Amino acid sequence: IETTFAEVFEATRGHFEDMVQVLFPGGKGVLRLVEPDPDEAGVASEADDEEPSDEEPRGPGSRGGAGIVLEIKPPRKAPRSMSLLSGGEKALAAIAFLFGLFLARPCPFYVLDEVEAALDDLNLGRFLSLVRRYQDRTQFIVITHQRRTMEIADRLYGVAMDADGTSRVLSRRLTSLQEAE
Amino acid sequence: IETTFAEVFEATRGHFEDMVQVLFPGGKGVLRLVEPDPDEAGVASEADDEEPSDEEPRGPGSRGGAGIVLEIKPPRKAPRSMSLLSGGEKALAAIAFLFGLFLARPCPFYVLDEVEAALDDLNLGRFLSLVRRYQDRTQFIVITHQRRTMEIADRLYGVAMDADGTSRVLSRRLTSLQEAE
Amino acid sequence: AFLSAIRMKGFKTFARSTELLFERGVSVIIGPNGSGKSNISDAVLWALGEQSPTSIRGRTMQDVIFSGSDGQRSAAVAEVTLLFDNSSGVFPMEYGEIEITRRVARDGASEYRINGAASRLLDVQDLAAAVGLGREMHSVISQGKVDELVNSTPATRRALVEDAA
Amino acid sequence: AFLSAIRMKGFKTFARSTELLFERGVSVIIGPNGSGKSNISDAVLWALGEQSPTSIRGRTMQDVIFSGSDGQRSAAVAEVTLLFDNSSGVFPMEYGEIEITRRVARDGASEYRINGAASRLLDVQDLAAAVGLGREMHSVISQGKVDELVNSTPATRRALVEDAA
Ligand SMILES: Nc1ncnc2c1ncn2[C@@H]1O[C@H](COP(=O)(O)OP(=O)(O)OP(=O)(O)O)[C@@H](O)[C@H]1O
Ligand SMILES: Nc1ncnc2c1ncn2[C@@H]1O[C@H](COP(=O)(O)OP(=O)(O)OP(=O)(O)O)[C@@H](O)[C@H]1O
Ligand SMILES: [Mg+2]
Ligand SMILES: [Mg+2]
Repeated sequence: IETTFAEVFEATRGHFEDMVQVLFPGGKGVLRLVEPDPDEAGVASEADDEEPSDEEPRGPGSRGGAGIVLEIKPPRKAPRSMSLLSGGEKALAAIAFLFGLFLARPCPFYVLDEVEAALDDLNLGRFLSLVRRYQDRTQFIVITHQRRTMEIADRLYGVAMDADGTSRVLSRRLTSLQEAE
Repeated sequence: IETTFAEVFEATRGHFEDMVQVLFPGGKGVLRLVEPDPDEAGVASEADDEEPSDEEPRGPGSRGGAGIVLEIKPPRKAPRSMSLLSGGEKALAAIAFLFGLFLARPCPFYVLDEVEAALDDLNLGRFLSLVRRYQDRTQFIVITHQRRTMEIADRLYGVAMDADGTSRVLSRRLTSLQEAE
Repeated sequence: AFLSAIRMKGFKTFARSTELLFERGVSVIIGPNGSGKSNISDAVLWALGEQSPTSIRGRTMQDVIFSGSDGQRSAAVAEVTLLFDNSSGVFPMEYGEIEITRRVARDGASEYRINGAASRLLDVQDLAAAVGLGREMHSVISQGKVDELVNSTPATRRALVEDAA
Repeated sequence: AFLSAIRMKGFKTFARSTELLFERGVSVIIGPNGSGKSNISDAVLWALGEQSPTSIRGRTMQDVIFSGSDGQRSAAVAEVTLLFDNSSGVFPMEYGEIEITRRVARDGASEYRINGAASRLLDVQDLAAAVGLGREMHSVISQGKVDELVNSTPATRRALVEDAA
């Protein structure tokens, strides 16, 4: 039953690379382990690896252990610092990592609050195709303002602020999508 | 030519309160000056005023001077900590403050990068009405994914990633909105 | 396993007793700005033992208690119950249904119950950890926070994978 | 006064010489994720003297230099020119047009020109300050940063009003 970090990491890595193929067709994704660096600001780049710190014991066996670095090369572009990615590219990369983790070790449910807000039409379609692909394997609870996201719902919930300043919920099946608006 | 902080603050305050009437109809907005508190995390609330710090000289004449606190009471709700506001409410409050500053002291241009992403249909309409109302008094350069925002453009610019991985710009007047998509 | 119901009372804008029933598959929550959608997501995090008020946009833990509106007096207590279907036995308990309840009063004391029995925060956290929801609770992505997976440190990302292991 | 043109070469994804011509009123920039829209906004901030690489999503100042793609070699230099119409005399200079240029090479040295004349960063910042664009540059709101006005400290908000004064 107990799985090691190495096993889960390997599974996550493989699935993450597959997810990048879906979300960044023609692009490339990499997950790497790196020695812990207390100064690392969290942005993946080659420069970080050249500045190992002596303040913390290193190696996967040490407390904290090796950190996980994410790298994305969008199609046609050269790989570079993750901080320079666009709003939509960052959201997509995060979604790829989340689904990578999911495929390695599914959680029973996911609550996604407007995670697709920065995505353009094409990328929104790719994200929605992932949710539809895996909707039989886990439960997705998605909060959104996007019409196309509403369209993939099995069940729709409308939340409203009542006249007395408190929240009220109406729950409908998708057939009443028209009424819900 | 030189105006004092007090004059600009007063003008901003008055305009901010008006903007809140437009963006939160039935709600209320307040801008207040408070003594500088080095521990203040930046979230407006009554509690902060009860914990003045002795570490920094006080009063509007001191270095740094009194800070500006923002408070919003959305319609039907009781006023409370700004941190608890929703994504859309925070964006609206920020837009109200920006336009308050604009009406007090206009800048020659504003670049707004997806500032309306969190707004629902009704609030998006209120934001767009402000941009239209003041478009003769300043220049707005708006980056967006929203169709309704495109519709208020005098001039539309399409940016695309070329096959060689570099950006390319096409500029069209609004009459060619259809071609731009 | 899946989340079959969320019940809230006195929690943020859900002053009155509210019940959301879910099924497997895709549930989509919509509504105007400020209506309470993200408050539902906060309720899930909170009931699973979230200890940092800022993670649910508050400054103190009591910020989750409905503090009144133009039309309603403030509440004395906030309570959230999560009901999980456990027919697949994913949760390490004998029950077919797992009910987790968290409650806080104005004086700040939090109470937890699992299937009606008074429990400690640690028991709730252990239960969540058993289904891969560790302390990072990565399966709940809050509004504006999707970038975190990309912006966070390598150590944080490691913690997510460790939770899953 | 208004921004009548932005010219970029070697700046982020704008490897090739690019010119955007603007007029008064509302200009709207659209395009797919990652196409370069926010890079245009970064170019405006940068040309006005932005000193913090993180404010334009970089880690060093040279991060703005086009660093190559599948189809193009990297650039040695990044240059941005902003052209302002000054017929209303808002800018404190005698010219009807104000041209501000910033340039950086791989070794990191930034050069500034105002109407063709070599200038210092301070001169560019003074010019920007004269039209209310102080160090906070509040009139340029970057992606994901609109909340800052609400989340920032009272001192930051004061600085915005001081800039305007
Ligand atoms: N303890 C509380 N008592 C009363 N109201 C509260 C409390 N905590 C938060 N609120 C209110 O809840 C509202 C925010 O709700 P929420 O974040 O769920 O909105 P939302 O539906 O997600 O909106 P958006 O679409 O803008 O994200 C705010 O108006 C806030 O003041
Ligand atoms: N110095 C550089 N050289 C080459 N490419 C760069 C450089 N700096 C940034 N980029 C690239 O620019 C792209 C981001 O562009 P930008 O943020 O303008 O996109 P956008 O059009 O705003 O997209 P979105 O709609 O997702 O916000 C990233 O792919 C990034 O890698
Ligand atoms: Mg929300
Ligand atoms: Mg962008």
